[in-house]
Amino acid sequence: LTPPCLNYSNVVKYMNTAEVRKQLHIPDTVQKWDICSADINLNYGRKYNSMKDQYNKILLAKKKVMVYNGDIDMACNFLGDEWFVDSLNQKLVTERKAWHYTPEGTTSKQVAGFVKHFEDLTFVTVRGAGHMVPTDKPQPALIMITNYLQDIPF
Amino acid sequence: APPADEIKYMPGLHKQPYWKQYSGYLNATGTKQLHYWFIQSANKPSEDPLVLWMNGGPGCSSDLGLLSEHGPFRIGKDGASVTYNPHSWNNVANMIYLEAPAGVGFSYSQDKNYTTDDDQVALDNHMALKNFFKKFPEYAKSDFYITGESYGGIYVPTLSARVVDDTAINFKGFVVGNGLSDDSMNSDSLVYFAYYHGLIGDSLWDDLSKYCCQGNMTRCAFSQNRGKEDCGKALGPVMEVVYGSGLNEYNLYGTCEGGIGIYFDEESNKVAFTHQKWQMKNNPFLSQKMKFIQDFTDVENHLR
Repeated sequence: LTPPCLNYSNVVKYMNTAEVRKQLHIPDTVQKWDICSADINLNYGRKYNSMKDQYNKILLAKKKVMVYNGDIDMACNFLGDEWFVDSLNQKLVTERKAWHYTPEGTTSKQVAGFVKHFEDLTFVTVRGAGHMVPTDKPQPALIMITNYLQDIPF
Repeated sequence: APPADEIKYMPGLHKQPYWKQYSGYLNATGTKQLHYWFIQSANKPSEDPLVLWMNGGPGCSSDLGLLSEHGPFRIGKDGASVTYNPHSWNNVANMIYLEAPAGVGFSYSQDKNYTTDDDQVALDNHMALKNFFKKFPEYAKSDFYITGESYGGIYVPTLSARVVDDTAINFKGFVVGNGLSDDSMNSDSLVYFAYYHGLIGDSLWDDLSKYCCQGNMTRCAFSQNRGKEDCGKALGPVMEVVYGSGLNEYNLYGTCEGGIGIYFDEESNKVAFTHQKWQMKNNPFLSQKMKFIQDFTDVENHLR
């Protein structure tokens, strides 16, 4: 079950070398490593069509939640997640606005994406990133997770 | 920390890291053993938060997140050399990468029973977490976050909904990246996304509006048009351009590195889909069509 258009053959090769398995303490009896398991995927029992109840439970407990989206992904596109976040009806704290970063080796501030703050809930887009945001936009991704963990305003 | 789990040497890496890393197994329910890879913070491990990361699928490995997304290592094209990622998230957090459910990556179950579901996965991951804190009691009081992407959009909130009730864990919140949050919203918005990004034209958009939308709705519920064949027919080309035209569905402006979403599998003599089948699964016309194609045998003679 290799996801289409992605090539991780280098990672598969690395993870299956004897030396790597040994250093990771993987017993010889354990299967070869692969990106995804078709067995699991095809026999998986989905129970939920929406995560609304789970989000509401966490938000009611006053825990902080962040939803982020690379804005050129079509597997889980940003618009659907923005609709979902909006549908939770949390109190809006800050209107949707651009957030910025300064690319390394430059001094010019660039738009990293857009952000909308609700009470205990933040929705962030990362401009020009696909499904795997930290792969596509590593610097903005690190800034984003740092802001979240350390309560730094975007 | 368990000394037996410490990774003493990272193959392919020129200079070994100054921070510690561990790899081993965590007990889940029954005979399930979930593989974890724990990367200590490069900053202040005792003060920095503890972050669990889960990739999606369902059935995909979180170690791919470590080695290609926000972990400290990048694997070279040769599959042997390793370099450092300067934007690793372990610059600010202690990171746990958990391969779940059992059967994914190096995780396994001694009874070889790999049938599972959302609730079972949440339970198993919770048990594995408790086992992690047993192995690493020094992190029991750390601020703890659950994060993930894609189908992690289901894994993360379902696990969080359990962990929030567990007073032994200092749970602070969760993060979902490009996650599956709601099937209908994810499917419906994709049609707007395709139109707004120029993947479909006005003529098809007019048909979609005509056959799939109702006047009093603020948004068109493309995925919910039960029994409306014209709507299903109009949606066909949208799905085709997104998943079957050679575009990279994970990165619209990126290159397609190979592997197509829909192909003929010679082993099973059937049409196989490698893309996630979340979209439009509630649209009866499209799901029926998908099932028909998937169940079709003797493909070579009939499905050219």
